[in-house]
Amino acid sequence: TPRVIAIANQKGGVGKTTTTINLAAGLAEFGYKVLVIDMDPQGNASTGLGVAPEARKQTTYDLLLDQALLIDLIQETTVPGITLCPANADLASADIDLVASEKRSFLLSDAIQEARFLALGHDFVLVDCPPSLSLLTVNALVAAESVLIPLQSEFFALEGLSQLMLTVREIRKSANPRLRIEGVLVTMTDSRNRLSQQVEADARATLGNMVFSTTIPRNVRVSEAPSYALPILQYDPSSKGADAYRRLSLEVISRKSNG
Amino acid sequence: TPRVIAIANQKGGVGKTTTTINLAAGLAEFGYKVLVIDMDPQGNASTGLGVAPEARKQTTYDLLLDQALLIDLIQETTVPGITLCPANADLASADIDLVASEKRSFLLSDAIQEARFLALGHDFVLVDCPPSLSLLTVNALVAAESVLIPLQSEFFALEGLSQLMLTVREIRKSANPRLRIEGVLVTMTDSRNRLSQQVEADARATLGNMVFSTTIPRNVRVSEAPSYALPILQYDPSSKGADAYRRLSLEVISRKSNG
Ligand SMILES: Nc1ncnc2c1ncn2[C@@H]1O[C@H](COP(=O)(O)OP(=O)(O)OP(=O)(O)O)[C@@H](O)[C@H]1O
Ligand SMILES: Nc1ncnc2c1ncn2[C@@H]1O[C@H](COP(=O)(O)OP(=O)(O)OP(=O)(O)O)[C@@H](O)[C@H]1O
Ligand SMILES: [Mg+2]
Ligand SMILES: [Mg+2]
Repeated sequence: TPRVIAIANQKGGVGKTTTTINLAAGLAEFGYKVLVIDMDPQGNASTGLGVAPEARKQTTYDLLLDQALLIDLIQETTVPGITLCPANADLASADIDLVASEKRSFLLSDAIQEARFLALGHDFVLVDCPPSLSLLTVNALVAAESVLIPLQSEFFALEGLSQLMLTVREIRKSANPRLRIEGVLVTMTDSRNRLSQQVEADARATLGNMVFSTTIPRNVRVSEAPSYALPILQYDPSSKGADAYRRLSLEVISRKSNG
Repeated sequence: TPRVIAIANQKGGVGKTTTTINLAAGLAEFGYKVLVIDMDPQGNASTGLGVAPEARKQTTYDLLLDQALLIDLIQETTVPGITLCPANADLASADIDLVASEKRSFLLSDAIQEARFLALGHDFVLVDCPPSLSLLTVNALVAAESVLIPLQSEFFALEGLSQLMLTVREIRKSANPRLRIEGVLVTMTDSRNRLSQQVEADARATLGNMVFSTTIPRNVRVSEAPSYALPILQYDPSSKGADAYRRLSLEVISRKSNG
């Protein structure tokens, strides 16, 4: 069965979507079959992979609310090897729409474990989460075997980390005993910036091996790529951003074998 | 009665908290009495104004859930002229805790209209919103006379704007007829970056006068200031970031007189 990784952090703008898209591209480049599930009502991962808003007839909302089958929602993207279950603004009402449902935290997990989807033989499922610890992120953490936490190398970034770790521990105790931390990824680093180096040093001091050795540098080509509906690996394959996400992909692939 | 401005955008990391803190500082520098209400469970505005997590005995959560009086929650900050109603992670459960409450969208509005608070004579109340269109942001939009929308000069930023505008229109029709757009503030601009200039040009082309003439440049001193629990105006008064937030404050002050 596929490895399911949630990409989550309630702090906004830390690189969750950018990491989901570019890690998917790195894994696909190494020959893995990857599904991206967009759990964010903003739909940025859908846009960044070339599925325009008007092409999202059925979305993750239908998966959660209408028991649609994942195999019916999956679309092609601009990148061979990566498929997508898109999202749009409807998803924003999922919290309220599902408040009475007993199984509301397990809907995504059930959808991924469904036989017809498993038969497609994906190697990885990456779930892009919105910037909150709401029901959408909870669904992703219940469905996932691990969570990858992008951590922007900025002052406010470390502040929310302990809350996120608490939530992960609660989910592991109550709903998903296999949930572990895939790793903490320091993003938008700037070697000339004292604060950025400080945040990375603090993260390594407090989290140790949980922090990926790969860090992602701030690189304008990375922020340009989504406007061409391409990951950085396709938009500018020799950029510093593309290199960093390839190295991250290798770390994610090899972490598994260390199980 | 005070001018109440919500600082909102469901896109994460666009500069909502940074703008709330530094606009408050600019207004205080011109002699206005300012209250900041932190509506974000991350509590970044509280930290950035020097109220540490252990000093937040009562928070915005108590205002919404326990009918606490705003006058009992207000604390001093590191800046004369700015007081704060702090937030912590408890606020994250407000959506679910309040789902059965009839008045759930009006709780903040009622708290701000309360006589003992009004008697304190604040000139401005700035409400820092979390990165979502949940009940917390809805409360801020119902309580506010206007909404200031930080727009990061990046590709994904424009995508969420139409959804936010729809929400503002819905709130104006259903709960708060006086709600208007204070302005759209282009943040983290970089004059050497083609994409940044493009996003600003697009914003001005589609939104016209709604966009403040002041833009906020990306300035590392701005991101360092919160680690000293100070706004940029106090941390580095002659920096490009401080200048920009002073100019923004003047625009906000003068917009009112144009009514
Ligand atoms: N390494 C990088 N270099 C330069 N820009 C980056 C980098 N990573 C991300 N960005 C840019 O920073 C912004 C925030 O990134 P992104 O949207 O991926 O964060 P997010 O955590 O998904 O945000 P949200 O919380 O809104 O979902 C985007 O405009 C993106 O293009
Ligand atoms: N003009 C600027 N120059 C440099 N860095 C900035 C600037 N404005 C904001 N930042 C930094 O960018 C990051 C995001 O800003 P901020 O936290 O204010 O955004 P936000 O919209 O409040 O985020 P969230 O969606 O998580 O609430 C912070 O680390 C902040 O210090
Ligand atoms: Mg995102
Ligand atoms: Mg904020």
